[in-house]
Amino acid sequence: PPQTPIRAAMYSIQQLRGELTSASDQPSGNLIVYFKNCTVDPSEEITKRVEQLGQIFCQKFAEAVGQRCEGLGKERFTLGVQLYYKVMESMLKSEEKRLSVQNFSKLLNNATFHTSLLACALEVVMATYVGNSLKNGNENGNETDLCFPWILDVFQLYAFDFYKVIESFIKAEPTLKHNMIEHLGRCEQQIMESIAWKADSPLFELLRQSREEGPGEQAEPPAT
Amino acid sequence: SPDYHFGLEEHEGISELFDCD
Repeated sequence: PPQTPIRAAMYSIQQLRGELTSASDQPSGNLIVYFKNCTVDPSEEITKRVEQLGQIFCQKFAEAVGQRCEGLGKERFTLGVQLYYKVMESMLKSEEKRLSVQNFSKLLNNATFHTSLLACALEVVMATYVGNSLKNGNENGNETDLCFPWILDVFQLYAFDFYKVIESFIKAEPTLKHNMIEHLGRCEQQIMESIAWKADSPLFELLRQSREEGPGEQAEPPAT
Repeated sequence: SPDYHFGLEEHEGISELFDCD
């Protein structure tokens, strides 16, 4: 049947759910093998962090949309966790092929990596639903408050760290629709053009360090 | 994908971005 904007948006929610029907909100067997291959097994920390971030997410979601929607927040968070574990497994497989290593202990014990990855997965879920409510014509609904960069504030995540996962996320999740890839591209642009330059951004410290390392480290002469 | 400008080099990936290489 012809696609109306609502049907197209609903379709993308159905697609998102469809893509995730076989994904679990627990680490898969392959992921557990990666965890076991680490010098320090990150399993417990990952499970604990997902629980903690879940509580924060549901609380902030209820505050933004209304207490009666807490169940909705749980539902969205669960979808986000499914996508988080799915993309993590795909990322590790491609890194294993690229680097010919199986021990990802440093990466998998890096809390910022996990928080950024989960935030990106939740941003995909939230943008899919918000896109739907916008198409429904209720621009004034509370859900539009949940647009990017809402998720950065919820997880107290630096935009700079969120930025790091975007490209690898898109490469690792081939089922992302073009409107979602465009959305993540816009998030990236928004970070580069404004959010990353907030006063407390770690970017300034990194720039300071690179300047201190001196001209020897300058990768390119100004002329280029 | 025409919808996104990929900027990472062949030798760059998520491990390098999080200083885990």
